[in-house]
Amino acid sequence: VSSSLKEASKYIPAAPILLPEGPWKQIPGGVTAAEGFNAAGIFGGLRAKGEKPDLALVTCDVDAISAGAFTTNVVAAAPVIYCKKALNISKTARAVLINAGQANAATGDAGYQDVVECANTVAMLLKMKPEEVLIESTGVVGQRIKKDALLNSLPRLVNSLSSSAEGADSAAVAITTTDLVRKSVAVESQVGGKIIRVGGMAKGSGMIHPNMA
Amino acid sequence: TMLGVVTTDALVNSDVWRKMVQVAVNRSFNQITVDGDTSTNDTVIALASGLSGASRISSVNCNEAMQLQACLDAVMQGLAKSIAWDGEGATCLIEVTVIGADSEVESAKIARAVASSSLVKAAVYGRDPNWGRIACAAGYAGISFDLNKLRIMLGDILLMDGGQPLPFDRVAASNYLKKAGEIHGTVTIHISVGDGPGNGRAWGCDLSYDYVKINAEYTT
Repeated sequence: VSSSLKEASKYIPAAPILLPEGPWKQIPGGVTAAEGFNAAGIFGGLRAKGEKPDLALVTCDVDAISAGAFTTNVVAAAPVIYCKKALNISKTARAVLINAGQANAATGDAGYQDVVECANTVAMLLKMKPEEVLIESTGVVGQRIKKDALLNSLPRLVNSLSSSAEGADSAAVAITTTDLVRKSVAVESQVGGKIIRVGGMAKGSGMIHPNMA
Repeated sequence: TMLGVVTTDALVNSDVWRKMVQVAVNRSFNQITVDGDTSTNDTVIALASGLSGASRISSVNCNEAMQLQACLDAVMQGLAKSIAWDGEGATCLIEVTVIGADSEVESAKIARAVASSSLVKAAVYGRDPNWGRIACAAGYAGISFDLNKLRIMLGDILLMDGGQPLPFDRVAASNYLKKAGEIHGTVTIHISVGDGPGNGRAWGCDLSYDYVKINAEYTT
């Protein structure tokens, strides 16, 4: 698993991260730098072509306090609608599943059912409640996700989860579309005299003018 | 589309965390632009495990909350800038800072209007220190300000002051843009619109032929 994550994380170079100055120290690990988080990115056969990793999962060992910001585009994608409902039902979450290749946007009721089925399958594999699994999708607008390929890849994705930096970096690759670099960063700082860590990953290169709320 | 996942081991109440995340999103991802198209899928999910052992943050108005907010802002800004840096066809990151408006929101709105301007973006790609286009974009942002207080700097070259265009070294200004493009670096545009307390920033990238090429081929 470790070697495949390492291979996946090296698929594209890391973006230069221009962090503002402040009382923090940059540390490796992206989304897995903070205590309790695991991640993985694998090739699930979702992209139109090539073998770049295209399926990522981030999990937390405990019920994590959750928050979300979502596009205000009226034609919101199925995963956006699903996540807003999930965050209204539950204040905590345990997992985020992200697929690249198809955006599952403008896909109607069938697209929404695809999201529900993916969340239910991840929840079953990880022994969580479905509303604790959040979903993000990116890729071609108007196309439904390649659900069979995605569902068949989930056991391998779950088995690849790792709290290592490679886990975070492989996930940062798997969420990209036309990006030329993977975007991942983590910092360590003090809050109330105790060390805390904040980390993250992102993707984006085109169709970029976010207005999230 | 932009997607983000942010994690922390800080211990924070749900309502406080949700407020902090939206504030950080407004100071970062909601201040970037590549092409002016707001996606159907833009999402940021932020999870707090509470496993750091730090004390619980139960109000936004305490020191600990401000310390965590600063870290959250920094991580999200670092990621947001990397998205603008990697804009399709981009050769450089454009950072627009606006000071002097009546509020952070107003300054941020002017900054984003300038960063979003196709004419400003194309001028940067053409290595053209086109102060007129920058002033024009600031002017149509929807925020009123006294034109006689408009000041524009490109890098450390003053192009306008007191609303008046100034004589400046065009070759040096163009070379500043050329150099940034050669190293995929950052072009800074600094704008002052008055004496108000509001400061804001936005990030974008230049507009190249490749943007059209990439998107003419990336079809549904």
